[in-house]
Amino acid sequence: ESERQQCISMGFDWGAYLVNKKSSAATVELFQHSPMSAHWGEIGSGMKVEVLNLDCNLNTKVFWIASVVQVAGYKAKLRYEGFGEDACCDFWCNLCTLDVHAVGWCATIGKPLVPPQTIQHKYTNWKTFLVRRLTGAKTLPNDFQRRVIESVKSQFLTNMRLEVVDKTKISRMRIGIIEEIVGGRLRLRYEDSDYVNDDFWCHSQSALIHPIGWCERVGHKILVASKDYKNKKGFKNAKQELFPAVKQVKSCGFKPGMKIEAIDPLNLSAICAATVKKVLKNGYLMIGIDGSEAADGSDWFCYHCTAPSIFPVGFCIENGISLSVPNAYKDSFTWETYLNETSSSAAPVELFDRDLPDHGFKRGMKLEAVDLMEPRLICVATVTRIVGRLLHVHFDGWENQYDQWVDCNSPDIYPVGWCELVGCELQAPPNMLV
Amino acid sequence: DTERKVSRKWEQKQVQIKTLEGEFSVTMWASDNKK
Repeated sequence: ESERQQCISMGFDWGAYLVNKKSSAATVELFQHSPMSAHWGEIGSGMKVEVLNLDCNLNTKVFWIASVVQVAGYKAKLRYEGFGEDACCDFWCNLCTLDVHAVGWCATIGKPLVPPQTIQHKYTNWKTFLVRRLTGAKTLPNDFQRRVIESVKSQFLTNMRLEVVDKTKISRMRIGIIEEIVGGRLRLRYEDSDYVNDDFWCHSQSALIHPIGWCERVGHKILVASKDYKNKKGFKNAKQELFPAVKQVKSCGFKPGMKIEAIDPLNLSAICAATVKKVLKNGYLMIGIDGSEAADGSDWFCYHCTAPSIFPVGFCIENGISLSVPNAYKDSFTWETYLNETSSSAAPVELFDRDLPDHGFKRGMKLEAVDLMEPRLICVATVTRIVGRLLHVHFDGWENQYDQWVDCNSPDIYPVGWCELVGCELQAPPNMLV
Repeated sequence: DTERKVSRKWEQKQVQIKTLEGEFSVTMWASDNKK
């Protein structure tokens, strides 16, 4: 952790890093929960924008027109108009910052465009040049920045209450109060906690949070709360409609004792042999990871039966993934023997949701990903493997033991430039420290 | 088809440009705000 702290970098240069690593970034459209995702298809090479002119010695902020050379997440490599094929002054810029505008913005505020001083004498008639370069070209919509601001807004508000997984004992739920919202991520304070900094970060679309009353509704028995927890003076409960909808399930078909494979919620790089411990209402299941179960069930975890983190028996072997099994079976595990020896049965394949979206992620793509073991940290990461809808995410510069399996629709992965856009720290790879 | 898709998504607009030498307008494409 202390090593991580040293690596915090507000100034991580994604552009140089991508060039250096010869890597591409996952496009914004692949992250449906991310701001501007629905509009990002409109952004592409050749598009013109008005952007801060950094090649000038005037005392005031002036702008010039630049062309998008390359797009990487929210970031774009720009070239000032007038440089032609000369890439010497290309620069990377986050397109969602306040210094990038649609062409025409400067004129609307009466500000003249000023060419960069490197090329200011290159053309005697800038008007003719610009008319030729701009006519028929694409630019951003006038309301681009308003769209950015709107899309970053969250419907959750601070001081709203909800039910959240207890990070210290994942089988139980607690009441959380939203203390802070950054880019749709919530910093929750456990209501019953005496410690000021006893908080927990998760995305507003996370499966770890639910509206007040959810535990009672689904029959989740362990909620740390007083009898009259449903309302608290001075606070508002977050309404049901703010939470992502889960697939409606009348009878999920899972039975206690059935064996499955599941991502270990306490070690997200591992897919483990697991057991359905309890079937709750509305399709929710309490799952125990075989071999690491605490005697009191305190490490059981609640997954919805349609969650992309649970798999039928045989999933790992079918996909060439190493299955984590109880120690006693480490050298000789086969599902057949294990089911026999534990007198259990495998959950039928048809009970699992095998929906496979055409997600568009590719191996090698760079992104920003939450370290789910320390969810306040968002790190530079790479998709290293893809199995159906599952992405294997590696944190750049860190050992493979910190890797995580995440779903392609996980709200805990973001496009390159997301941290900068929403104003939070990005953890640079440790070897990037100067 | 591609032509129709583009015309639905993008609209032509007159864009005003102000430089140190004066103002003029150009025709550019921007995505349709309403869609």
